[in-house]
Order: sequence, then structure tokens, then C-alpha cells
Amino acid sequence: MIISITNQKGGVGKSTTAINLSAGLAIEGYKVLLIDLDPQANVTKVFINAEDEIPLQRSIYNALLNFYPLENIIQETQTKNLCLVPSHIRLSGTDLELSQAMDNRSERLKRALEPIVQQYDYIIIDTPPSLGLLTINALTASEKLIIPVSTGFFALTGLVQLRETIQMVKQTQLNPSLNILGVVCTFLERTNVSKDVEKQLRDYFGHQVFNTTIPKNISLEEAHSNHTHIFAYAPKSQGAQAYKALVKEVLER
Amino acid sequence: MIISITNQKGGVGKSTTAINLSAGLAIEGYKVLLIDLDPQANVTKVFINAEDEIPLQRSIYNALLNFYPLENIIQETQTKNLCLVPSHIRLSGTDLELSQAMDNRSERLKRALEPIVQQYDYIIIDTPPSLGLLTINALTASEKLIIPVSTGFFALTGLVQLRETIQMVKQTQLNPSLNILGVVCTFLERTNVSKDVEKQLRDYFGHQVFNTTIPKNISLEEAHSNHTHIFAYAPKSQGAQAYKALVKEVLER
Ligand SMILES: Nc1ncnc2c1ncn2[C@@H]1O[C@H](COP(=O)(O)OP(=O)(O)OP(=O)(O)O)[C@@H](O)[C@H]1O
Ligand SMILES: Nc1ncnc2c1ncn2[C@@H]1O[C@H](COP(=O)(O)OP(=O)(O)OP(=O)(O)O)[C@@H](O)[C@H]1O
Ligand SMILES: [Mg+2]
Ligand SMILES: [Mg+2]
Repeated sequence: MIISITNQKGGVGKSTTAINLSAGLAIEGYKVLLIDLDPQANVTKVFINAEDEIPLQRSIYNALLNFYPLENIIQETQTKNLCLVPSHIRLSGTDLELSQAMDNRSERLKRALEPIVQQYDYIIIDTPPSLGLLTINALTASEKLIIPVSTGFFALTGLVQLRETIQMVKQTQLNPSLNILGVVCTFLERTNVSKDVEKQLRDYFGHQVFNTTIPKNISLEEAHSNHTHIFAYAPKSQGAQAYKALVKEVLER
Repeated sequence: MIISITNQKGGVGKSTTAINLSAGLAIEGYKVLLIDLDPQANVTKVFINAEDEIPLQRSIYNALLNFYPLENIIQETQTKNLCLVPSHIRLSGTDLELSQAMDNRSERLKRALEPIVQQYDYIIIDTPPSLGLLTINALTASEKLIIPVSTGFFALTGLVQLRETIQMVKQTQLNPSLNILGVVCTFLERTNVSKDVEKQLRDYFGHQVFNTTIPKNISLEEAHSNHTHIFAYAPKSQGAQAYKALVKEVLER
């Protein structure tokens, strides 16, 4: 199954969810490929040490812009069953660089995945905070979407735009079978604003909202600066419990 | 003075800083123009009620893509001395739509501002979380930058990319006189991670880091859902005190 983690609102926990969901599925024994499609390369920076900087040719940039086989870019991580396709900052020029392309630019990622998709149980794609060509490529290549939403006025109002984009991808035949696997509340705190948002989300998305919510938990932040996922850094933390529960819910759907 | 609020990392407080800095300067009696250059239109959604949805022709989209005079797009807000140029979701297609343009795409905003720049003391530009053409337009049009940085591993690692982009804008003669007015720590909490980040920022940027830091304060979030800035919503809150101090520091620099 190919799942994109997407929301054009910045800082809602997309990368954190991509990292910990992928690791959680790998620990359960599933073969997982994690693709970093964000030029910020946050996911890449967790799994690959700064000094082993990834050259452009060994990043997703080369597969998307030069049709370089994805097979040659996939890297192993220290987590068993989890492989990574790293990103590169040059990816931020994709919309401009692909603008002259004569082929269907939105399907570049879908085409790149076709030769290797059978080798994995789950392919998880982290997307940038925008609705540009990179995110459209992720939506076109995916079967399902997971939408992290944090508790804030801007996060809620952005969902309308996201829904419209998903509809556009479905209706323009780019990917008619694309569906939302679930919406996950992140950064949940015990404030009234948080409670309000959770209630509004359940009203807006109904059963598509996961039962699992992700609390604000400093261990999730610390795991990143320790270059690993939450299950290796703080397996007993609230963050680890929450993402373990999310993994379980994803497997059930 | 034209100031862009920029950082490609998502969710670090760009829009919140653009809103409250603009309002704070307007309250001090300066004539301020606030430009929403983010397709998410978060700044626009605070100042303009949802039912008065801004048509595409009356948004920055029309000025950037069709050279429509900015003068005809500027709207008054309920805050004296503060005017707004609203955004529109269609802006998310700018990189693709401007790709065929024969002129220098990076200077569209700069050209649009020339006829009206004399009418304002401060022009504040909120930018999207990316390093695409919209942000390059903001960097090209601005004299100064304010960089909000939140306390997280990803936020810190992203600064290297941001610095490289600023250097590129300066060296390619797009805007040789662009300078950082200051870096502001946002979402500061009394945790060790927060303290570490603040120290690392002061080591990396030295005196460019504002003395003022912005604490995590729920009133800043609530002000947005109440369609106003912090000085009107909760003038005695920690958030209001912090942004008032930031306004003072910006005026002194
Ligand atoms: N539940 C949580 N509790 C505490 N910190 C969190 C949590 N989830 C994410 N974080 C931290 O918050 C910051 C934002 O999260 P993250 O980078 O995953 O969001 P994002 O949506 O991927 O951002 P962007 O839009 O920039 O890609 C990061 O520094 C991350 O470590
Ligand atoms: N100091 C603060 N304390 C509490 N909440 C805050 C603070 N600053 C911003 N917020 C809230 O955090 C969220 C993220 O802030 P904001 O949207 O301003 O960041 P941004 O950098 O503009 O995000 P994006 O990258 O999506 O444009 C918003 O919901 C905002 O209301
Ligand atoms: Mg991310
Ligand atoms: Mg913003």
C-alpha cells in the first residue's frame, strides 16, 4: 500500500508521523520504504548523519527529474525492514525545472515507483507544506492519504483547500481511486482549544478521524535530534504509545 | 522599509509574527501595509471574514500574474493605519503559471510595489513555507528579513538552506542589499530543548538574534480564531507583551 502523509499547513507533524509510522510498521515485520519528497529533507536528516551528506544523484531529485531508477537510490537504515529514499534541497526548484517537460509531470513519481512497488508492504511518502507539483506527484502515486492536523485555527481552515485539491486529483483522472485513510490529531494538549478542534474534526471528517490522537510529547522532538525514531529513543514515552496505537489502527483499516 | 517574514520550515510562527508586528507598528502610528504572499492565506483569513471571500481579481494573484495595479487590491482593516493585500489559493500554482513568462519572474512583486511604496512606513510580507518563486519574489522585493525560528531540530537544520538562498539572492544581483534585520525565537517554553536552541541560535547568528523572544502563549492562537491581532484580543497577555517588545526592537534597528 502506498500512503502519502500530507497537509499544506506547515508544522503539523507530517514528517514526525512519516518517520514513526514507517518505523512502527517495520518493527511489526512489514517491509517499508520511506520516501522523503520534501526539499527540507527533514526525514533524511533523521536517518542520515549530516557528514554523510547525500549527493544530488543519489536523491529522489534524480529519479523525478532524470528518470534515474529508484532502485539505485534506495538506502538501508539502521531499522530492520525500513529503507529510505533521501531528499535534496535542489528539489525546491522542481516546479520550475519540470515546467518545460512534455510528459505528464504529475505522474513522474508514480512511474518511478512502478518497478519496485511489489518489493514493499508499505510505501510511506512525506510531503512538503505546499500544494505544488511535488505534493500533486505524491497524491497521484498514492492509494491512500493520512492527514495530520494540529490544533489551531489555521490548521482547520486549511483543510478546505486540501479537500479541494484531493477532489481535483480524483476528478481529473490523475488518480480516481485516491482515498483518505485517516485524519490524525497531533500536538494534542489538555487545553480547551485542543478539545474544540478535535470535536470540529470529528464533525467535519466523521469516522475518517483516527481514534488515536498524538499528544504533545517532547520525546518525539528529542528522538529527531538523536537521529532516530521514537521506538528506539523512548519506547515507553507517551509519543511511542500513541504512534504504536496509530500503527495498529492503520493495519486494521 | 520593506520587511519579509520568512523561513521555509513550516509552522514556526511566520504568519503570527507578520500579523502582530504589523498591528503593533500600526498602533504606534506608523502606516503599515501587510502583504499575504502565502496561498494558504492565513493572514487574510484573520482580517477578512470567511463570508466576504476575496475573489481572485482582488488578490495578490492578479497583481503578480496579470500586472493588475496593487493600488486597486489594497484593503483597509479594522486596525487604524493597517492595510492588507489579500492572498488566494490559486497562488499555489504560481511557479508553474509564471514558468512561461519571458520577463524576470523574480521581480514581479518588486515592480508591483514600486508605485505605492512611498505611501507606507512599513511593508510587511508574510511568505509561504517553501523556497519557491513566491519566496524568491519576497526576498527580491525586500530590504530586510525577519526569520522566526521555533525550538526544534528541524527548525535549526533548515537555517543553513535559508542562508544559502539569501546568499543566492544577494549574489545573483536580484537584491544585493538584502540583509537580515533579525532572528526571533518563537514558541519558547521552559524546557531544556528550548534553552539549547536559543543558545545555538545566538552562537550561529550572534547579535542578529533579537533580545525579545516569543513565548508559547495560547492567546496568540485564540486571537486568530477571533479574527484579530493580539493587541485587540488580549493586550495584557504574555504574547502581547512579547510582540510589543519586538516592535520596539524593530524600530530601534
Ligand atoms: N506530538 C509532538 N509533540 C512534540 N513535538 C512534536 C510532535 N510532533 C512533531 N513535533 C515537533 O514539532 C516540529 C514540527 O513537526 P514536523 O516537522 O514533523 O511537522 P511537518 O508538518 O512535517 O512540518 P513541515 O510543514 O515544515 O514539513 C518538529 O520539530 C517536530 O520534532
Ligand atoms: N507563540 C505562540 N504560542 C502559541 N501558539 C502560537 C504561537 N505562535 C504561533 N502560534 C500558533 O501556531 C500555529 C503555527 O503558527 P503560524 O501559522 O503563524 O506559523 P507559520 O510559520 O506561519 O506556518 P506556515 O509555515 O504554515 O505558514 C498557528 O496555529 C498559530 O496560531
Ligand atoms: Mg515535514
Ligand atoms: Mg504562515
